[in-house]
Parts: sequence; C-alpha cells; structure tokens
Amino acid sequence: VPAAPPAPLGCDDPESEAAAEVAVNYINDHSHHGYKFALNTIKDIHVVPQGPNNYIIFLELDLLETKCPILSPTPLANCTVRSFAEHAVEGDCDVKLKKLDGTVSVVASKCHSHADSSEDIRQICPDCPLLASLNNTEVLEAVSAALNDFNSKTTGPYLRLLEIGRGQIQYHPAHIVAVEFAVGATNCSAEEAKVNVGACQLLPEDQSNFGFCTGTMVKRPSQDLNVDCQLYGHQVSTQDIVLLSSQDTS
Amino acid sequence: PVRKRAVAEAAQHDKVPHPVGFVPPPPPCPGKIRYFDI
Repeated sequence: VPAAPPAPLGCDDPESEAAAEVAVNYINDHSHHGYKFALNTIKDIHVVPQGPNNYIIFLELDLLETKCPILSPTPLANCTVRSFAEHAVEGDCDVKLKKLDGTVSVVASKCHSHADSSEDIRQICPDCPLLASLNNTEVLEAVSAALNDFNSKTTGPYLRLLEIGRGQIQYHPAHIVAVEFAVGATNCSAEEAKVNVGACQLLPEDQSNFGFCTGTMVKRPSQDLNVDCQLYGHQVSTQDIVLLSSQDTS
Repeated sequence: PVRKRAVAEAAQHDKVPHPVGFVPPPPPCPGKIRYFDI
C-alpha cells in the first residue's frame, strides 16, 4: 500500500519554520548587494513526496530588509529590521528546497524587493523621510561629500565607494539628505591618496577590507555634514564631523 | 441523472453540525507576521 501522503504542513509548523530559516540564510549568503533580509511571514508551503524520505518543498516567503549591509559580519539574529517609519523594504521570495533523509537544502530561489509605497508612509508619518532613487542627484552629492569628508580626516586607509545602499530625503522641518553606502579600503593612506588617488587600488576582497558609512547632509536651515564609517575588520570611526563642524558649517 | 441541486441538498442534510463553541482551527497559511505587514 503506497505510503500515505504527509499531512499538509501549516505555515507556522516547526518544520516549515526550519525550512524557511534554511531558505533565508541561503538568500542572504547568495546576495551581494544591499542589506540582509529577515523572515516576516511564511505565506505558503507545499510539500511534494519524491520517494522514501525524499521531498521537494515549495516555499513562498515575505521578507523585510534589515539595517545590516549584506557584507556585514553581524549575525542576522542581531540585525534590526527597518521600521515602517524608516520606509521599509519588502522582499517576496519563491524558494524550492529538497528534504532528503531529514536534511533540507535549497534547490533554487527567486526574489524581488520593493519599498513600501510613499503614500502609506505619508498617511502614518507626514514628515518622515522617504526613500529616494539611488541615482538621485542629492543622494549622489551627499555620498560624495560624506566620503570626501571622511577621507580628508581619517587616519586609516583611503576608502573607495563600493555601492550606495540607501538614500532618504526629508524636506520638513529641515531639508536633510541621509545616505548609507558600502566602502572598500585601498592600499593607500589618505595622505598618499591626496598625491595620486589613481594609484589607490581596493585591497583583496577580504571582509576586513569592507566597511559601511552613514552620512547626513543638512541643506536647510543651515548647512552641516555628519559622516561615520566603520571597517568590518576594525572600528575606524571618525570624530563626529559636527564636533569639527566649524570647518564645515556655513 | 442526479441533479446538482439534489446533491447539494443531500450534502446539506448530511452535514454534521459543529458542537456549540467549536472554533475552527486557523487556516494553515499564510503564517504569522513576525514584524509588520506592508
């Protein structure tokens, strides 16, 4: 008598959660841009028997972007999910897994992410900063100014921009551009870079040579610039530029 | 031929009424929302 088909799994069953954890870790391990994602909801699960102790599992997952850059060594469990008011980003993923003799592994995954709608944010928080496109001129200007400012003051290696992770612009009560971007250490000191920046090459792709910066550029009512960068291998955080803002505030 | 309506009526009569206070189990999917829904 053929084995009875397994009872359909519920989305909150421990077995479903275990499979979802394997899927989310796989998705984060195989992503090279942006931020880590955390599981928000298991939307659906289907298990298809293939033979004795051999199943194919189809998962439909809802993920939410965390504040941890994808290259950060921070464990996912310690990564804060970006709140609704910070203009959350959702990931919808379809994942195919195999469960063979109790071991679950990912066969394939397909995800696409999208930011929450600005209207939703506006309804809840009229003055919250909204996500801007990554090629927005104000975002590009703020990233360039922040990185130049950091490199002009750092005692560590000269940092090059790897990718812009996020840009948010607020207009009230002040006009502020907040940016987040990934950086890589080069083989130059900041001093050497002033002489011949073209000779500064990114160091080998080792996690300790990667880092992350956050910056805010206030454009109105006064002008101000704050930037903080940290390399994953060691903490290289500058002084908060506001402390030195006498040179930067106009 | 059995008319659909007859089958439906028959099924209705065969339906076992739930005991008083019966709470149907939550649908198996989608699962719980761990943070918030957007």
